[in-house]
Amino acid sequence: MIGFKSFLDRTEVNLTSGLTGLVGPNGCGKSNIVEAIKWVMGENSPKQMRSPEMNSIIFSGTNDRPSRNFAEVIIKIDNSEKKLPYPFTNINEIEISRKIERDKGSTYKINGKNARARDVQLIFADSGTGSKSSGIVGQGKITEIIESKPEVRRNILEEAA
Amino acid sequence: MIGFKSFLDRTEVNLTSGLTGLVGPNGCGKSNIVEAIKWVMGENSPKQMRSPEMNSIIFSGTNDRPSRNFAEVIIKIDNSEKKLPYPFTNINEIEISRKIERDKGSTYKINGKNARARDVQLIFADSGTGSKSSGIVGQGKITEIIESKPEVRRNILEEAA
Amino acid sequence: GRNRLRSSFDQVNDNFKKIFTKLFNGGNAELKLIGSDDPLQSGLEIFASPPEKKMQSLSLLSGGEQALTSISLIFAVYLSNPSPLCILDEVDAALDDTNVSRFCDILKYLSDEQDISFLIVTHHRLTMAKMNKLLGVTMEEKGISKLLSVDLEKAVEIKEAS
Amino acid sequence: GRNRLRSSFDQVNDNFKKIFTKLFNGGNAELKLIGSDDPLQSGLEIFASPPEKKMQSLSLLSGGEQALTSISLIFAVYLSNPSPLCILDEVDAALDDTNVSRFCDILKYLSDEQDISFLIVTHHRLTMAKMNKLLGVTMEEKGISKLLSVDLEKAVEIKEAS
Ligand SMILES: Nc1ncnc2c1ncn2[C@@H]1O[C@H](COP(=O)(O)OP(=O)(O)OP(=O)(O)O)[C@@H](O)[C@H]1O
Ligand SMILES: Nc1ncnc2c1ncn2[C@@H]1O[C@H](COP(=O)(O)OP(=O)(O)OP(=O)(O)O)[C@@H](O)[C@H]1O
Ligand SMILES: [Mg+2]
Ligand SMILES: [Mg+2]
Repeated sequence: MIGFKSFLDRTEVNLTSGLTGLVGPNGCGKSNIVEAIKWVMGENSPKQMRSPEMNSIIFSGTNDRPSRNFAEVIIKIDNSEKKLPYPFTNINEIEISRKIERDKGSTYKINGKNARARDVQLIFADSGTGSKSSGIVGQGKITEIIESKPEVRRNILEEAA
Repeated sequence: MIGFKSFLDRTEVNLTSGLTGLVGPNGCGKSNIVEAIKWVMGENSPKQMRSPEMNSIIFSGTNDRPSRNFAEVIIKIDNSEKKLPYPFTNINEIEISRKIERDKGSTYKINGKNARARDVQLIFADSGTGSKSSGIVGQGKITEIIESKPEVRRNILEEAA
Repeated sequence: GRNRLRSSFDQVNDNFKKIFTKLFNGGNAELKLIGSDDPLQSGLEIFASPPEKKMQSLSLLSGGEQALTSISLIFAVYLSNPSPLCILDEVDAALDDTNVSRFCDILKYLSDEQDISFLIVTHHRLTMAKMNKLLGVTMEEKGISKLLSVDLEKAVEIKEAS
Repeated sequence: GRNRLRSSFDQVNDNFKKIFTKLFNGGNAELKLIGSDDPLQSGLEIFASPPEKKMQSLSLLSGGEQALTSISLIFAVYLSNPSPLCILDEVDAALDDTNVSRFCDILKYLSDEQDISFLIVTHHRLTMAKMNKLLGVTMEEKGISKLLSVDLEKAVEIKEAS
C-alpha cells in the first residue's frame, strides 16, 4: 500500500500461510492495514473504513510532511490451487489494485487492465473472501455482535454460504 | 454480600484506601461484585444490573446447590472525616443494607432502622458517590462513551457537580 | 431467499455448537431465529451455557464469556464458506489467559487443517507467542507508520514503547 | 438547570484537557456542546489530538486512543465531584503497555493526593503489579464465586487457570 492513511511510504505485507501476528502500540497503524485490505477488495462503507468521506483514506499530512494526492493498495493472490472464479480460474497469479485520487474517486485494475468495482467485488465474493465476508473481523465486530438488536445481528448470517 | 448472583455464601470485601486490584478468570464473578455495590447504593436499572428483572439478582442455583430466596448486600462506611450529609454528619460509622426477597421486592435499612430507597440514594448522591455517580464505571462504559449518540453522551455530564 | 437462509442457518448453528464447546472446553450453546416465521424478518438470538452454568441469553453472560461466544459465532459463519485469508483485529481483548490459549489452539488447528492464512492483530503476549511470524508496526516518525518483521522479544519491546 | 450544566461543563472541560495531556504524555483535547444553543438539547462531542497527530473527532481515533480519551473524560467528570470510592471495571482492556502504565500512574497520584479508594477490575498483569492489594475471585465450585486475598504470583496463577 502507498499513501493509505498513516502509511505514507510504500509498505508491503507478506501473508504466508499459518498464523501471522500484527503488533504495535495504540494508534501505530495496525487497524489501518486491516482497512487497506478491506478497501482494495471493494469496501465503500464510511463506517467500515472509519472515514466520513473517501478522501480521508489518503495520507493527510503531518507537521513535517505534506499530504498526498493519491492512495493505492495492491493485492497479489496466488492462484496455483485454481480457486479463483471464472474468468480467472486458470491464471497463476492475480493482481488487483485500487487507487484513489483526491476528489476523483477510485479506479480499479485487475492484472493491469481497468476494471469496475463490481468485477473486483465478484472475484472475492465467490471465494468467500471479500470486504463483506466473515473472514475480515474488524476491531468493533465483537462488540457489535453483543450489543446489536437481534434483527441487525441476523445480518451476520448473510455472510454464510 | 450473601446470595447475590454467584456469591452464594457470605462474602466480605474490605476496601482499604489506595489501589485494590480485583482479578480472576472470565465469568468468575468480578463484575458481580461491582454490581452488588451499585445495587446496595440504590441502582434499579435492569441494564445496569445486567438482569431483566429484580429476582435475577438472587442466587439462582446450580446442579448441586438449590436457589436461594433472598439476597442481601451490606455496606459499612467509616465517617470519621464527617463527610456524610445531614442527618448522618456526626455518626462515626454508617451501615446500609439492602435485601431482596423473591417476589417481594427490596427493603433498605440504615444502621438497623428501616429506610426508603430515596433515603439511601440521597446519602450517596450528596457525597458524589452512588450508583449514578461517575465513580462506578461498569464494564461497558468505555464502549458506551465511544459509540453513543452525542445527545446520549451528554448525560455523562449530569454526573458532574 | 428464505430457504437458503434457513439451510445456511442450520449449518452455521451446527458449526456454532461444535466451536463453542471446543473454545469453552465444555458447555453448549445454540442460535435461534425468533420474532417472525419469516426468517428474513426475524432476529438472531444467541443462547449459551458455559460449562456448569445454565443456558442464558448472551446478554446475561460475563464480558469475556460474551466475547468468546461471539468468536464462536464468527468462526461458525466463516467456516461455512471459508476463504483462504482470515483477519482478526483484537478479538482477544476481553479474554483471560486460559481462553486466549484455547482461542490460539483453534487458530492453529484451522490453519493446519484448512490451509488458511490468519492475520491476527493483538496486544496479548500469549497470542503473540503462538504466532508463526510477527509483524510489528511502529510510528517512530510522527504520524507515519512503518512495518517491520520482528521476533517475539522485539515485539514485546515494541509493545512496551511508543 | 442550564446555567448549572454550562458551568459544570466548563469545569469538566478544564479537567478533561489536563487529564488527557497527562495520560497521553502530550497532545491536547477538548469537549464541545453542539447541535443546539440550549445545552439541555445539545450533544457532547469529543475532539482529541494525541501527541503529533491532528485534532480529530473521537470516532477517527484508534481503538486504544478512543479508550484512553474516554478514561480521561470519566476522570474529568469524577474529579469535579470526587467520591471516596471509585470502581473501574476493565477500563484498561484496549490499552497497550505504555498507556496502561500511565493509567496506573494517574491512579496512584489520585489515590495519594485525594485519599480515594480505588477498586480496579483487570486482566492486565501490569495493572495488577501496580496495585497495593489484590483480591482474587475464583469459581472452584461450579457456579459459586469465592473471594480471597492474593499476592501477585497467586493472582497470575489464578489468571492462568480456571
Ligand atoms: N488519512 C490519514 N492520514 C494520516 N494518518 C491517518 C489517516 N487516517 C488515520 N490516520 C492515523 O492512523 C492512526 C490510527 O491507526 P490505527 O487505527 O491503525 O491504530 P491501531 O494500531 O489499530 O491502534 P489500536 O491498538 O489502538 O487499535 C491514527 O493515529 C490516525 O491519526
Ligand atoms: N442470579 C445468579 N445466580 C447464580 N449465578 C449468577 C447469577 N447471575 C449471574 N450469575 C453468574 O455470574 C457469572 C458472571 O460473573 P461476572 O460477570 O461477574 O464475571 P467476570 O468475573 O466479570 O468475568 P469477565 O472477566 O469475563 O468480565 C456468570 O457466569 C453467571 O452465570
Ligand atoms: Mg486498532
Ligand atoms: Mg466482568
